[in-house]
Amino acid sequence: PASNLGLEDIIRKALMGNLEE
Amino acid sequence: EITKEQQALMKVIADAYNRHQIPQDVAKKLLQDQYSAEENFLLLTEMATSQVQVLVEFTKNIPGFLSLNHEDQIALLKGSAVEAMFLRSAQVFSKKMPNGHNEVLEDRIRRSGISEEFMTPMFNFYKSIGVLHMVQEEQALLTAITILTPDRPYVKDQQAVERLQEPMLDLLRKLCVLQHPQKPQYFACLLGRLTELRTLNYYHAEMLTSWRMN
Repeated sequence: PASNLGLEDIIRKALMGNLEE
Repeated sequence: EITKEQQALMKVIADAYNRHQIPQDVAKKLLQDQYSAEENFLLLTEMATSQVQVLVEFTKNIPGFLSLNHEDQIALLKGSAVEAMFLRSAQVFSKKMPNGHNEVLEDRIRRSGISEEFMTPMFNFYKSIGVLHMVQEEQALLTAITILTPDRPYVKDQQAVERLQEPMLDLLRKLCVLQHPQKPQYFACLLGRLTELRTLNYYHAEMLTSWRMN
């Protein structure tokens, strides 16, 4: 789940638009 | 006088800000019944994650942001995420909510395990934002200005960031004069809040540690 990711991971994934992956 | 170009910029920023809000289902959970300390921790973590996602989606819409170096984009977001979150939360507290909702929210945060020494400046900040009665365009621009702070750690091309931030500052200054003609210090007050935000950001790591420990 996203809540287990660090801030930078969440940002990188959201920037790439693939948070669901 | 606000030029046509500035009006267009303001519309883009304000629209993006309004479009990207924390999903209702996540926000609603905050107002539901009692949670255990562990559930409360998970809920606030979920909120924080959601806020970061919303922040990134908003930031993508800031004209010129996606043309910055990719690592600089990440450095800007990483450096400003906490400040942008505090800003957004402050606006939630400033809004007129149905009776009692403010108290439920404040109580939930106060019982989250964060030490009192961090809690007080945070709620003081929320109050100091509340008394300004910002219009939505000002909130959106202030958030964009916070994100586009050139001297965040690890930002390589600071000048490119400055070139994006300056038009926002100019626009916000003009907007303040138009919206609050009776308060010539209003723009300076807003910039002062950014300094306050930096202090909150500075203590945020310690704040999280106290939260986890408790």
